[in-house]
Amino acid sequence: VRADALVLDNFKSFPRKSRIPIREGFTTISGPNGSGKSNLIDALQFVLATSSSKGMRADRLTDLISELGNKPTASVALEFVGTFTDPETKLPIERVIQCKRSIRRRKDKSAQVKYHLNGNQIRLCDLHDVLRHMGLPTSGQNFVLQNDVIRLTSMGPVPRRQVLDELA
Amino acid sequence: VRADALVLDNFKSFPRKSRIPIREGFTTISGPNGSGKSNLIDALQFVLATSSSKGMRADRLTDLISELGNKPTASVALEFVGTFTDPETKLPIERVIQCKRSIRRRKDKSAQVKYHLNGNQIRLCDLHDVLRHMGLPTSGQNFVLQNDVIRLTSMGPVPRRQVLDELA
Amino acid sequence: KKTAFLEAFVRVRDAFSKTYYELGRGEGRLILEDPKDPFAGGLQIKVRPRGKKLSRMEVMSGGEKALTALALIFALQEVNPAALFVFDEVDKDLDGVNTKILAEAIRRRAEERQYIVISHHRTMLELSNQTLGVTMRKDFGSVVTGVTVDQSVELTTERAHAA
Amino acid sequence: KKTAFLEAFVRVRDAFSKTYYELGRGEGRLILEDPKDPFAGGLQIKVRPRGKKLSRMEVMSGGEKALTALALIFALQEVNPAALFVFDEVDKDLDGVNTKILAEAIRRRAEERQYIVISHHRTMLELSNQTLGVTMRKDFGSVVTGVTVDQSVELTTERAHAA
Ligand SMILES: Nc1ncnc2c1ncn2[C@@H]1O[C@H](COP(=O)(O)OP(=O)(O)OP(=O)(O)O)[C@@H](O)[C@H]1O
Ligand SMILES: Nc1ncnc2c1ncn2[C@@H]1O[C@H](COP(=O)(O)OP(=O)(O)OP(=O)(O)O)[C@@H](O)[C@H]1O
Ligand SMILES: [Mg+2]
Ligand SMILES: [Mg+2]
Repeated sequence: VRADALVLDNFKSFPRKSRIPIREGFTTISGPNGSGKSNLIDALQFVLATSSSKGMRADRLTDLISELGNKPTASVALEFVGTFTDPETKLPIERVIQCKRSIRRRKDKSAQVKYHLNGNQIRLCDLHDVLRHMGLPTSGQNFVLQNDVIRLTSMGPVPRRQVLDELA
Repeated sequence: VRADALVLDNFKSFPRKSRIPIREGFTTISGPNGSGKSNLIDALQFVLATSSSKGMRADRLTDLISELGNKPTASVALEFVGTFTDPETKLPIERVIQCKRSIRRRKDKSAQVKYHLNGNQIRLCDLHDVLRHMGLPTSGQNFVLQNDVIRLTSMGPVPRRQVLDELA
Repeated sequence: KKTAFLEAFVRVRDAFSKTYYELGRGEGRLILEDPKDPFAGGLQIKVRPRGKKLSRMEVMSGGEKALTALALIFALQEVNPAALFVFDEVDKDLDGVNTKILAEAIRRRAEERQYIVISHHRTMLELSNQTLGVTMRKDFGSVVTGVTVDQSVELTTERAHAA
Repeated sequence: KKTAFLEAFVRVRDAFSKTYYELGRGEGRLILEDPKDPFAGGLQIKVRPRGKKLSRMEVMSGGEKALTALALIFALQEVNPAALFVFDEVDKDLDGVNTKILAEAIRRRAEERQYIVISHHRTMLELSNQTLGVTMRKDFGSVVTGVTVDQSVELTTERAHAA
């Protein structure tokens, strides 16, 4: 299974619906300071539900809704391509799977969050089951965020050991 | 007054006596990782006595003595050029002033530290008087060390205000 | 719990020696402060960068420490593999030579998994399979332009600021 | 003590608005959380990068935060001047355009004082008056080679790794 595209809609500095292809292999992202590069990583963490709002540099989840757009909702979808065995013909076929996470700011400023898999609403624990099954990250360990390297180099011996605890 | 040269002798990764000219204006230092660039800044902090051993990335002062050399002493000298009025002729003359800090590791591993101004031994408080008089840094505020910028950006509001306290 | 930890530790320790050697031809060792009761102590990292003597993480330069941390990250990723990894400006402490070594290490791993790497270093962009440019347009917000390096397309937005 | 602090604060606050504007044409403000009793509260930084809305330090990007911190450092240096300033890789979060803006700001200040700046960015080296190259020779230790950029001497050691 591999990621195929990330689709942002009114998320952080991306008010317009943007579909971003993710190719196989080694992809680099470059651009000026403040242009929205790290926001794309936040979008990935958001749809995979691998981070808290603080880890996405937001005080509350509703801060992720773009201030440049004019609607109270935001969503991020991730499309995968996987090879499955067709139950009838028993032949391998490529299928596109889409998981999506959306958020709405209610009148009382609280957040309503929903998860969808191929258009059907599911719970967060179901989403994580599906992701784990496809070998995709369900914890933040696969994300090395801006300044994480410096944090790792200046940790003391005990916090450093704790990084291994999560593995066991 | 301006700095004119830095002379290292058996200090950190500089086992051989090295005289480094410091010109007027904007000097950049560049080189591969681990080549000794930040050690030059540590040498400046050492001779100006503006930092603790920890600020120079050493557990004890004796760790500053080069492990690549084979003597138990290290020293750093800073040569300044200043324009002074000659007491007799009342004309402005340029004079070179040298301040030097040296360290010796004793048999019991403790450190013996000495300060010299133009060859005459002086105390640390006299050195700081002379430096202050010449407009040279006597506190670490003029040194922005590796990763200080990131530290400043991730400080909370109170530690950030404390940076101003030192100014008052 | 202790046995599970020790098992994971041995695998990360062995992987770390290999990744540290891969990133700089040096020797790297992970050492538990208290091997009998690992949770009572911490984890020490002792490395010998090529051509230097053994030293602890604290005495090394900014770039040497970053390379050590990256070797540990790769070792953790090998022990706990996934299909997608993301790096956000992990090369900013590295000089040109070490950036190239890191880019090559990523490129090798990207044959089996997807790596998404944000970088300002031209060396990193040139060694990737494709580069996405992002710019901020006033009142429009962030815009992504797709561009493929392999066909050595002149990256106008990239060249201008990746210097 | 309080009066002395408030006096210093006003001078740094005014200097910061100027240096923040100098580094990016934006608006920068320093605000005391408790103006009546400054020691009871902290210091907030509110900035409006050019073309964006007002925001706090926490929401900004890595490069935008670094530029804000550098504006504060310059403001502190203006209020408490000295003859010599040292910067160790302060440009590593900056893209090419912002590195050039920072290099020009240093060059202007270096007409009256000495600035010593360690950097891997080619843009920073090219705008300085002179560059010192440092290399590590096995068993010899660190060696400094002097070189002057102004005569556009080809910096072989620099070019190779400053990419
Ligand atoms: N909810 C939001 N609505 C609109 N814009 C937002 C929102 N949240 C964050 N931003 C903007 O996103 C910008 C930061 O983007 P990001 O952190 O992705 O930059 P970057 O490209 O990673 O830059 P750098 O190279 O400096 O790290 C900020 O300027 C901020 O104003
Ligand atoms: N007392 C000492 N004797 C010999 N070498 C030492 C001593 N103290 C530190 N070193 C060496 O100095 C090196 C670090 O140098 P320094 O921190 O100046 O590198 P740098 O040029 O700033 O690199 P970077 O670009 O990665 O920041 C280390 O590799 C360390 O082994
Ligand atoms: Mg970023
Ligand atoms: Mg350094």
